[in-house]
Amino acid sequence: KSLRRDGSSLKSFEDIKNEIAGYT
Amino acid sequence: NIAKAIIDLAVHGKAQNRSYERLAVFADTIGPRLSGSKNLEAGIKYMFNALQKDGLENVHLEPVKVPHWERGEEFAVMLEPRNHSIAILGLGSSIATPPEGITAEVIVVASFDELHKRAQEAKGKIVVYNEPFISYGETVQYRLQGAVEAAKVGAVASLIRSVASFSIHSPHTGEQSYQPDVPQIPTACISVEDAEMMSRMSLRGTKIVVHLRMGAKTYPDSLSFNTVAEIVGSKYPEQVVLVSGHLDSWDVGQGAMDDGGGAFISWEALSLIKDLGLRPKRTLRLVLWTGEEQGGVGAEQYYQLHKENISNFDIVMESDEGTFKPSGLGFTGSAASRDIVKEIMTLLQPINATDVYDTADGTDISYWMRDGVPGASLHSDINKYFWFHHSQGDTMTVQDPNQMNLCAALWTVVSYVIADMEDMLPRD
Repeated sequence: KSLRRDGSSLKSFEDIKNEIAGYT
Repeated sequence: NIAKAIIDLAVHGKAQNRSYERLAVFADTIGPRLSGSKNLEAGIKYMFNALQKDGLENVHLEPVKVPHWERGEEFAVMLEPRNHSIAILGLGSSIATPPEGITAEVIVVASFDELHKRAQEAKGKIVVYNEPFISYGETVQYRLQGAVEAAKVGAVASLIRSVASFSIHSPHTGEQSYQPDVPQIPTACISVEDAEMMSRMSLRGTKIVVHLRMGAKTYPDSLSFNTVAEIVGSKYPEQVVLVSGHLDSWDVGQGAMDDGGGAFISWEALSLIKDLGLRPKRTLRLVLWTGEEQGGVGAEQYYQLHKENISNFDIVMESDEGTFKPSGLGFTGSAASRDIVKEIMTLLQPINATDVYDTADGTDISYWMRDGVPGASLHSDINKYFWFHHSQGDTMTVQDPNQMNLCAALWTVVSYVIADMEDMLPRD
């Protein structure tokens, strides 16, 4: 599962921003 | 360049105007789609075939029991102080008048407070509510509860100023609800113009008498369906990004705006992704709800059926407030997920629709949001929405193909990116 039991993300927000930027 | 590719295809490319053109064929062919009607049944069959023909996956129908109320012949005439034909639309679930109709003096009030203060005067009369339009959420309470409050003080019928921000003598219908311990009286909406005129007459001390005749029948609940189609996820197929609008409408106009536009840009999101040969990591699921207008009946049954998988619902999205020029999304979710959605919305800069508003609105997604699933609703220019809402004016003429292209682009980019990101949106 990509969602941890406690619902928190394993990635830093910076990682997520970079991931989203990849869709630009 | 996936966001750019989606925007280009939706706004400038081969898919330009497709959601509008599909909706036009649907709305012109099927017409209005009231819960329990043959038209809605035909609309669901039409969509089932169209989604299959579009090559989407897991196209299926999920059975739902929906209310079945039918309007009959209805009219109202002012007899005193002068003869005047009053435009009315009976409200959903209203009882009929006796066959000979009801003739009674009118009492006009501007609020429930005024009705309660003048309760003694209301007995045996027709209550006319001339409530001002403040906001839909606030003002719609008069439509929902007007008959019950009038019946409590002994009124014989209620006529409610249409919940509309503008009027050209157009009555706007909608659902109302009776209470088990309160007598049921016939109830209908009237135009803003007639409500204001009767208010002015009343303030001058003029006696008003109205004859009201309404036919209406409530049948046992009917079988209907939520319509579902998917693009199955490549990596986490059990996880779901849900995009939606509702297929049912009121029995006036064409239901093109409410909610044809929302339903068809949701379909368009899956079509665009398929056309681009994309397959997100998670399943992108289209749900076209039934029985929304009677209070999210199809959505509630869908929630009851699928809530055991709630941990796999990444986000629930619904467009049900028009598909005019989009400015962004309403979003409900944790602070962390809001930050992520704000970041995703930067991908919509090319069409200048990047705003994230405080909460998502949508009757059909409310059950999931209440239980902590992030939710999103389309924000478009709502200025004219309540001009046409639930009226004969809700037709294709209200819709604009360019604006629908922009809405489809926004809806597709957001749903695709959320479905394709490595992690689900974090919850509280």
